[in-house]
Amino acid sequence: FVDDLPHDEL
Amino acid sequence: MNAFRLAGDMTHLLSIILLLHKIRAMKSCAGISLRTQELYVIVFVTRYVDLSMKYYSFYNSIMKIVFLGTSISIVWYMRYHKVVKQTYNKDVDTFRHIFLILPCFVLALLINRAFTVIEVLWTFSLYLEAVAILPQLVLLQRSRNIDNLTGNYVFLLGAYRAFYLLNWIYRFFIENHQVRWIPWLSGLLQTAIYADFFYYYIKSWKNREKLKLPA
Repeated sequence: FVDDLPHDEL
Repeated sequence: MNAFRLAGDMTHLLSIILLLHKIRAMKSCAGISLRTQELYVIVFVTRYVDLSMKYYSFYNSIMKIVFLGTSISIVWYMRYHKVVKQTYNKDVDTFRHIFLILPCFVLALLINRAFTVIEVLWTFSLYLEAVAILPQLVLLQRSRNIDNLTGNYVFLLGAYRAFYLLNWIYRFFIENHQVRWIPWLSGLLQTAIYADFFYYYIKSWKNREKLKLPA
């Protein structure tokens, strides 16, 4: 759960 | 990546470049809130802590470095450049930004997606960015005449997050239907805070008159 928290936006 | 997010990032980049250009070309930061600029440095530093750990794309990494570099250099110019710092009027830029930083940090500790350092800092940066423009807007209300570059800077800064709202709508319906309350609500609040500025900015643009915010 934790790892798939993407911060792929700026 | 979608067109809304790219438009948002480019608008954001343009606003920062415009401000940096104003400061370097005019050797002046009159009308700019140092408090807000310092908050933006905190926003970028806390949001991009994973810059060296996670690689999403070349674009993502290069933009993070540009945002960090430009926001830090703006604060450097306003604090330490021998000519520019003379044009900074700290008597009008009195917003106590600790009253924004602390509540946002406490809120990030309480409301987050996961209680990890990276996630709490990321959440804190979203909450803080939502309110970071307040010292600048307060300063504009106190300024008798707002120069065009400053008005355009604030407008572009507000517009970028509006593009992000469209980007989140797009991503929800087209991509992964993932609900992301924290960025969504923070971004909504952030854009709402600009509402009255947008109103006066567009009015002054339509009537070809000087931008003036009611005190």
